[in-house]
Amino acid sequence: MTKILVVANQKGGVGKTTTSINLAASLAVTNHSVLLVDIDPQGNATMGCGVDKAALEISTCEVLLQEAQIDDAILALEQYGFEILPSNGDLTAAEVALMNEIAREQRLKFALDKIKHRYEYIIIDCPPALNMLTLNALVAGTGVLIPMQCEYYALEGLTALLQTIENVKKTVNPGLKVEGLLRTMFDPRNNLALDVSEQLKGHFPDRLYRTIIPRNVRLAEAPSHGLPVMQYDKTSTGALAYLALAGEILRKEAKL
Amino acid sequence: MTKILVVANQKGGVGKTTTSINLAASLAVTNHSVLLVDIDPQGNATMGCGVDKAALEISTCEVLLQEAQIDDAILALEQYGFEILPSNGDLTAAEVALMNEIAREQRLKFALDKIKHRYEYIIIDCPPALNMLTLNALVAGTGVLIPMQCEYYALEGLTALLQTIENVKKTVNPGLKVEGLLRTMFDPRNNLALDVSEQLKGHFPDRLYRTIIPRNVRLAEAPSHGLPVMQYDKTSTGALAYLALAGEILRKEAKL
Ligand SMILES: Nc1ncnc2c1ncn2[C@@H]1O[C@H](COP(=O)(O)OP(=O)(O)OP(=O)(O)O)[C@@H](O)[C@H]1O
Ligand SMILES: Nc1ncnc2c1ncn2[C@@H]1O[C@H](COP(=O)(O)OP(=O)(O)OP(=O)(O)O)[C@@H](O)[C@H]1O
Ligand SMILES: [Mg+2]
Ligand SMILES: [Mg+2]
Repeated sequence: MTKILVVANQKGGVGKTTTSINLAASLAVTNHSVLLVDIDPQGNATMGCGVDKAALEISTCEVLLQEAQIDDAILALEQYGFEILPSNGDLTAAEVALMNEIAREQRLKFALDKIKHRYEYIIIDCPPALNMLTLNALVAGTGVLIPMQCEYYALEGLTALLQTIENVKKTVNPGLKVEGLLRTMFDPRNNLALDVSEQLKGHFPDRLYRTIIPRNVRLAEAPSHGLPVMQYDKTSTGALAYLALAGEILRKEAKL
Repeated sequence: MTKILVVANQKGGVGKTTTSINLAASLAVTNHSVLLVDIDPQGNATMGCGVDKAALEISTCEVLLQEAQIDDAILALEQYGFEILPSNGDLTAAEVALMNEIAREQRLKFALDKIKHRYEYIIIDCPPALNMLTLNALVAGTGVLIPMQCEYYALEGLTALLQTIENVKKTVNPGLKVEGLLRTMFDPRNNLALDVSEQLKGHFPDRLYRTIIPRNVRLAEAPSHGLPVMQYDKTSTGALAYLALAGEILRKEAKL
C-alpha cells in the first residue's frame, strides 16, 4: 500500500520543505518509487528541485480545481529518480476558490487516488498554516511527519497541530496517524534545544524519530542550486542525516 | 502622525515575531507610545509577551469581525511599557468569515483608525502567508518592515511579497511604502548569508537597514519566559541589535 506522508507544521521555517525534498531524494536513491507533492503557494519544494515555478502551465492549483488531470501536471525528475507535482502562487487563488465547493477538503485525495498505485511513497510539503491546503493534505495522507525546530514557538504550536490531526482523523480520514516528530536544525551546544528535546521525549516517547537532523549549512545551500542535498554534497552531515531518516522509516515499515 | 509598521514576509520563520516584540519593547524603552498588534492565528507575539492566548475573551478575531470594540481587546503590558492587541487560533475562523464581507480588507484599518492617535508607533506581526490577514495589515499600514533571513527561499520569495505590496499601494493604500529590509539571524561566518546579503545590497541599496540582527540564542530563549529580550537579557547582542534598530528607525523619522 502506498504510504502518503504529510510533512506539516503551521510554525514557519521549521524545515518542512528541506525535509520533503531530501526525504524524497533519499527514498529514491534507495530504489523506491516516490512522488513529491508541493501544496505550498510559495512553491519552495518546486524551486528547490530546480523546477521553474514561473514557467509552469499546469500545477497543483489546476489539479485541485479539477481544471486539469494530475498526470498532465506531474514532472519526472530523472536526475534525482523521483517525480514532482509542482506548485506556485496560483495556489493562493485555489484556496479561496475551494472555500465554497462541496467536499473541498477531498480534492487532493480524489486526484491522488487515480495515480497513487504507481508510487511506494508520496511526500506532501505543506504551507505554514492550518488552512484548506494543509487540510487537503491531511485528508489525503496515511501518516503525518512533523518537523520540529527545538525552540519555544514550535513546541508551543504543537498542541494546535495535533488537535487538527485528531479532528481530521475523527471525521474524514480515520486511518490518519502521526508517524513521528523529527528534530530539525538541531544544535546540541544550545541548551534551549536540549531542553525542548527532553520535553519532546517526555511527551512523545514513542513518536520521536531517533534520527535527528543537525544544523548544516549544506542543507541551506543546496536549494539555491536547485538540488537535493544528496546530489549537492552527499558526504555532508545533512545528506547523511536524511539518508538515516529514510532508513529509519523503511525499517519501521518492514516491521509492520 | 502615527507610524503603522507592518512586519511581513510570507516565508516562514524569518524573525517576524521576534522583530515585532523586540522592536516594540525597544521603542517603548526609549519613551515612545507603542501598540503591538498580533494578527497571526499562531498567537506567537501574544505568548512571547507573556499573555496566555488560551485565556483571551476578546482578541483580534472579534475586532476584525466587529463583534467587539478594539478598546475592549487591548491589554496594557505595564512591565514592558507598551500595549498589545492579542490573538489566538480563533483568527483562522475570522479569515474564512471575512471572505464574503464587503471591504473585508479594511477591517483592521477601521479598527485602528479609532485609537491610533494614542500611539506614536503601531507594530503589526503578520502570519507567514499573503492572505486576508496580511492584506488587512498592509491596508492599515503606513510602512512595511520586511525581516529577511539571508537564505535562498527567503530571497526567492521576496518578489511575490513586493508585488503584493505594490498591488495594495495601487488600489487601497497609496501611502504604503517599504520602510526597509532587515537582515535577521545573521551569521557572518556563513558564506551563503554573505552572498545573499550582497545580493540584497545590490537590489535594494537604499532600503536595507544598516542594523543587522545577529543569530543570538537569547532571542530564542526570551519568549519561553514570556519576555522581550530587553527584559530577559539587556546586555545580549540580540537586545543591543534591536535597540540599534529602534535608533535607526527613529533617526530616519527625525530627518523627514
Ligand atoms: N538542518 C538545517 N540546517 C541548516 N539550514 C536548514 C536546515 N533545514 C532547513 N534549513 C534552512 O532553513 C530555512 C527554513 O527551512 P525550510 O524552508 O525547509 O522550512 P519550512 O518549514 O519549509 O518553511 P516554511 O514555513 O516557509 O514553509 C531554509 O532557508 C532552509 O534552507
Ligand atoms: N536573531 C535570532 N537569533 C536566534 N534565534 C532567533 C533569532 N530570531 C528569531 N529566532 C528564533 O527563530 C525562530 C523563528 O523566529 P520567529 O518565530 O520570530 O519567526 P517568524 O517569521 O515570526 O515565524 P512564523 O513564520 O512562524 O511567524 C523562533 O524560534 C525564534 O525564537
Ligand atoms: Mg516550506
Ligand atoms: Mg511569527
